[in-house]
Amino acid sequence: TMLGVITTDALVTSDIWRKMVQIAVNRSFNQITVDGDTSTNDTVIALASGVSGSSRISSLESHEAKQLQACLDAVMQGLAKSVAWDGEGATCLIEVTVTGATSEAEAAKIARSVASSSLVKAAVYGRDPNWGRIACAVGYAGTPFHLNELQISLGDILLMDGGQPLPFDRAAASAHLWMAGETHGTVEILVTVGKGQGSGKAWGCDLSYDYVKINAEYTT
Amino acid sequence: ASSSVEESLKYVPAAPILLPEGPWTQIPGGVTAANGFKAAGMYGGLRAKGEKPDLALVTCDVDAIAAGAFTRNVVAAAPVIYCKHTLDKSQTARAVLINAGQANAATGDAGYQDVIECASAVAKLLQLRLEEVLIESTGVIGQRIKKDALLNSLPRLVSLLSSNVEGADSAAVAITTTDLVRKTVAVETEVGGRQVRIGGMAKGSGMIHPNMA
Repeated sequence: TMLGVITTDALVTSDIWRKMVQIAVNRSFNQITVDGDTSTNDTVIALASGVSGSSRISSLESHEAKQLQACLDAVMQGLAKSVAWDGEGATCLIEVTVTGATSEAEAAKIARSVASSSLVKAAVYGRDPNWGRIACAVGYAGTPFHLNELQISLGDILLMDGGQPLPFDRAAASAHLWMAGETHGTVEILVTVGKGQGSGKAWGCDLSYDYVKINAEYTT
Repeated sequence: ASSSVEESLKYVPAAPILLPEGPWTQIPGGVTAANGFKAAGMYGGLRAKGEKPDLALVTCDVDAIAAGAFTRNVVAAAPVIYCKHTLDKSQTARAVLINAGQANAATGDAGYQDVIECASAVAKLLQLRLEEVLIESTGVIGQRIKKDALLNSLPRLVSLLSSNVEGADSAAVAITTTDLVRKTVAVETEVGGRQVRIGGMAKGSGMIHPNMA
């Protein structure tokens, strides 16, 4: 289960605040995954006291609303990434960035498909730069794209371009994964699916033996 | 109170800071960083094992504009159903009570009644209306809240409320379950020429694939 409480002293009308919170949730908590199980209890409550003395925000299109939205997104993303980083049994955070999609929503869908893949997660735990599993998860995300525009990188290492697998330094790619695992750091997976303006991110973690151990012992 | 806070922090270290870069400055504090908020966390005897804090309260000094995002799982926990109903009726809230230990999910009508009783007790202690109190629960699914332990702990929990960083940290610890770190962050930024603060806390480690609306 993930729970969250967000507070701000900004002054904002009720309908705008509710819209802003849903947008931020979609860009953060709804883009994380640890094990693919959606809880019965997931909740984020966001409270705005309005005592900062700032002017009241009553339009999503106003400059002030955009400033507050960006900050709200950042706070929720920071917390959401911490949840994924702390996934049960995880040795590292996986950050998937998708660009070139037709919309933010499409990009987000692809990113989460990759972050959710048990095979990608297990490959990361195995320190295996398995571009095939990443490509597979991009493919079944439910978003059409031209295969010949697919590009996949692991950190700075390009694994696939123009839909074609590339020769790459397997030892260096594996070392990127080892380093992240040893330091509980971040593995970066970058995917491009075209030339659209839509981009999105999702966060997950690797899948280790400890995940099964923890949940075999945590019973209803 | 100070020793209680130190005691709670020893259980769960702070999470690494994973805040995106932008025109904001990270500041100390989590849910209490923004003006008008207080928080507390304490052990109330709800957990099956150990004495890690398991009860948190966040309050606002004024009527706060309230928003919520909730799981779309059809088998929603009693606190989720309660909060959705409450936010349908009310645009503001003054308090959020959170317990760890029992999720109060798949607990039927009795579980829903437990939520009402817990929210009512908080409302009475803080002299609020029932619809100004929101509830979140986490823990073992299928178990009702240890209500007596929770209700007995509320007066002390209220007495621990503080607007400082320690209040926010102890609340962040109290909402954890299998988490290895506490997740809390706060930033300050400029909105329309005025300094505005946003803070927050979260928990989560397993059963994580949110789909909230």
